[in-house]
Amino acid sequence: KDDDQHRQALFRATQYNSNYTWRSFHRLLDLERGSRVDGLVGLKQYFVRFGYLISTNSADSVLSDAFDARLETAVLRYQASLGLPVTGKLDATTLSEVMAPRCGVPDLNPNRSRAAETVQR
Amino acid sequence: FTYFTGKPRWAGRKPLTLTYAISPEHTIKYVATADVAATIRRAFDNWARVIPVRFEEATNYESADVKLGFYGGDHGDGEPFDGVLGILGHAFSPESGRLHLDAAEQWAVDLGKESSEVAVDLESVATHEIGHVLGLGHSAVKEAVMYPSLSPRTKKVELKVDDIEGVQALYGSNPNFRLNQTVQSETSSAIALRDAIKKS
Repeated sequence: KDDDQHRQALFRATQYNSNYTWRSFHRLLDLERGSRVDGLVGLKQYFVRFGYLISTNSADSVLSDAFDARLETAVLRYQASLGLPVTGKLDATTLSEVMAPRCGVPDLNPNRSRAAETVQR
Repeated sequence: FTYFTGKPRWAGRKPLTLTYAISPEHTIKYVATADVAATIRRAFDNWARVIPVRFEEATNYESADVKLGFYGGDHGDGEPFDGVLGILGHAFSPESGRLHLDAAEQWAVDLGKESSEVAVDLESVATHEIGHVLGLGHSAVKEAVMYPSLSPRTKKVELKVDDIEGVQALYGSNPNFRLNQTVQSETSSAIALRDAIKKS
């Protein structure tokens, strides 16, 4: 019961702080490897954008709604990089952070961004 | 703390002086220009206190080292903004000097006078983005200025030990700055928090 209350409180905070861009991610709460849910592809694009997932080609698994091993690795990296509990699951703490407004600079390999390419030239 | 790949930094003789300017075209209308300028000044001062770098406001935008502006949507650098909240801003690694803020946000220079639930503190985001301009990447320390996220109506402008150690490794320390004061302050805060948790 305590866990449920904690989760509800956390999620109210998440929704208050959630942004318009990533608000729909709240539907992904508690997903883990093996799940398949409409909208998961949006989360994968988020992880691609911020350096946690690398899209190799247009036909790869980044375009599917499956919670596969690559997404699990991305979630683990995300949690470790931002000092969150490392669970590999889309728990309330992780989703709360994902949905928070943030800086557009990637967290990992920031020089992969076009911004950095411009600098290098 | 982290750095961009290759650990780029601004080069030059010490004490290094960087000029900055706010775009006269790409700005926001609902905050007075002088208030925006004063807020950006404070954001630069937050970093100048800890490193031997001087930041001077330039009179000519085009020739400034650091060019700051408010842009909406796709603004031509390959990193389009996304409207209210989501991405708040971004900046480029040294020595690009470009610092862009999402014009769609409800920017606040004084949260006490701004009632919007989605107001974003300008000084906090500017301080974070200046960290990128100087060469810092994102931090895993939640309390650090260089942590990537910032909730609406939140002010986070005080550099933490993690931010300070990161930027001082690039530029050295401001001779007038004492790191142990910050360490003591953070330790006191941690003790107060622990006591409050115990009490509750």
